[in-house]
Amino acid sequence: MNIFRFAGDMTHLISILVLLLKIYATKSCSGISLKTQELYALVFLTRYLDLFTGFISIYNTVMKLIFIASSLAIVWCMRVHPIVRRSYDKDLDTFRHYFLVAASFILALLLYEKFAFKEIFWAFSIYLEAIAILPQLVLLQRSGNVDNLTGHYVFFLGAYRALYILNWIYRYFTDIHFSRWIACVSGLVQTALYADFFYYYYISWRNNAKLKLPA
Amino acid sequence: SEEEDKHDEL
Repeated sequence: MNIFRFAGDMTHLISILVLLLKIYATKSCSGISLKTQELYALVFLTRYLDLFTGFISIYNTVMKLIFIASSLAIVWCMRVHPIVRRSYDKDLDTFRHYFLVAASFILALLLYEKFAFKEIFWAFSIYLEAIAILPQLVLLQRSGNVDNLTGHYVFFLGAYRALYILNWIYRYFTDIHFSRWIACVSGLVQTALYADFFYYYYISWRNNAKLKLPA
Repeated sequence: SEEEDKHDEL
């Protein structure tokens, strides 16, 4: 474990806490893409298949449980909770996310570290996580002005993988066995997708103005 | 070794 990865995990956790805060405090999920949340639940469920078979550390197991439980809880809130589900922007959240799942799965069958059940699903979860934010970014552009908590949620979500890139650079130089090309390349693509959001987030912070993405 | 290909990252 290194400081970059720990900071990345904490940033990821903060993003989830900010989203839970938004939903709990405002009893609303407006501006949040249910499709992105469903994709994240799928990412965690397919990546942490070894949750009960492998043991790395208490921290690793606890964080996996938190990520799986929180992502399922958010999807439940947006689909089932009688008050929250009413504020879901169903007619704006129209990204065909099934294509993202299919593309990631096909790529995982072609590009993997080892042709084994868990490895294929691990690679699938890595590719899917890289593009899972697309429905959310499209929804932000369509819904015009973005409320603060939603903006912070997306910012921390993008920042966590950027910290993981620093972690991979650090491990590349310090850990001779280290070779995570699948995670590294996907992580770069994932972070690059946030580039324009980060720019508009910075502008809104610098001008102390409401976050606004161009249509 | 078994250790190497275990995915230790979240």
